[in-house]
Amino acid sequence: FPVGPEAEDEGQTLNLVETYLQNFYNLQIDHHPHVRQRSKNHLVEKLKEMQEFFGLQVTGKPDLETLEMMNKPRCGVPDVQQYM
Amino acid sequence: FTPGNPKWKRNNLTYRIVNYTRKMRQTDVDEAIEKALNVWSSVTPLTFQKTEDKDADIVISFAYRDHQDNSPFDGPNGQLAHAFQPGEGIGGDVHLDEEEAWSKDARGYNLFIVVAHELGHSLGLSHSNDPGALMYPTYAYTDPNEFILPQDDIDGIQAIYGQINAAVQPTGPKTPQACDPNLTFDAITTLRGELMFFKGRYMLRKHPERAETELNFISLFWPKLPSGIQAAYENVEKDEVLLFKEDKYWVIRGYDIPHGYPKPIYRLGFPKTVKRVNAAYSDETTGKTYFFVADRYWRYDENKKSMDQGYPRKIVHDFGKIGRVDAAFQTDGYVYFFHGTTQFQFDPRSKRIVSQRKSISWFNC
Repeated sequence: FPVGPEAEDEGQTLNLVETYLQNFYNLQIDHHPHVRQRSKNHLVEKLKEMQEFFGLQVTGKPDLETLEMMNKPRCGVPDVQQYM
Repeated sequence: FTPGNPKWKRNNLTYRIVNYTRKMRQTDVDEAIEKALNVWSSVTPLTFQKTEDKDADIVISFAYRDHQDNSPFDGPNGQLAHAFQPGEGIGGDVHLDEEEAWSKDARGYNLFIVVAHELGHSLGLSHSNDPGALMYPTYAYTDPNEFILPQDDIDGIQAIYGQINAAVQPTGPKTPQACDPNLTFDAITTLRGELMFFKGRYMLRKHPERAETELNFISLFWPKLPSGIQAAYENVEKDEVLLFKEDKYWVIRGYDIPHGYPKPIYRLGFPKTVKRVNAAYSDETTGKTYFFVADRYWRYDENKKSMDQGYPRKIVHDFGKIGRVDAAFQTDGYVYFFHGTTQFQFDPRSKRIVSQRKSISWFNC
């Protein structure tokens, strides 16, 4: 079936969040189905780390303020990790 | 700090500019980079010498998408630039995304601000979570002519390279904390039902229905406004806010500053002896605006657009012992005067001070 707009949005949001956390919070992603739950927990932990860094409410969810911050133009150097 | 505490082993460093962006004149790029280097050399023993040698310590270049350093750029906006910590080879180098709208002013992305940030990485700093720091990860415009390296960044870089050899050490602006009991304000105004507290280059924004206080740079909303606003008031009927600094004032309507501002305050009827306004508030029920200057105040009629006769008058005569006024605003029928960390609630009907409280009482601390 054609992907509904909200599902499409959800996919885009997840993609934005994953890419941001990979780039700046060293999120490692493993797409194998059997480790999906662990990956999801890992993503939530990294999301909390990002929210903590920016002084946002630490919800572990991609809420509006968190997405706003992720969309801001910024430096490409990670926030938590050595950059070599 | 960057894990492993990387730093340059010597203080006299070299830098090379490999190429230029087509978005700016070459001389403007050179000037922006030189000014950015000076941000750091003026607070540490570091010196920067420009060279054409291939093995310069800090190599600055504009790059496009995948530029062979395992960190491809992402096109306009998003990631603006990156830099590498001190070290051989790519260490210390600064890469700027060629696809960004680089500028020497408030348009697009100001090259000076971004390069100054990236050079912090080149010298060994990582990101700061102080929203006012230069090393904060997200971009925020500051007029290069007004830029002063924040204290957070000075502390960071001096912890790596030490202080300058001078009797007086440079200091920088500290980011206001809404619940700092010593917080004082430059100016305060209502704005469309919200409260705006001005402090240095910052503005604390408080919406009556929201618990938290939002901290922003003034330049985020009004890039053309200077920092250090000294007085402000809202003309609710005209949906305007007037902001004052030294002998000038600006009108803002939402995000816009109409053409022709700033104007001299003497247009409002002040005598030339007045050099600045300390505070102002406007009473929308009477159409009268009150301007506070040292120990006196003027009353201005918004309808007649002129000062009322019989002014200035002594503040103490009509408002009681509130001393010099730093900031003032009116809401819910009361006037709130701020003097240092003290706030007076004044009832214009009974013409009396009805309560006194801390200046930060509006921030749910």
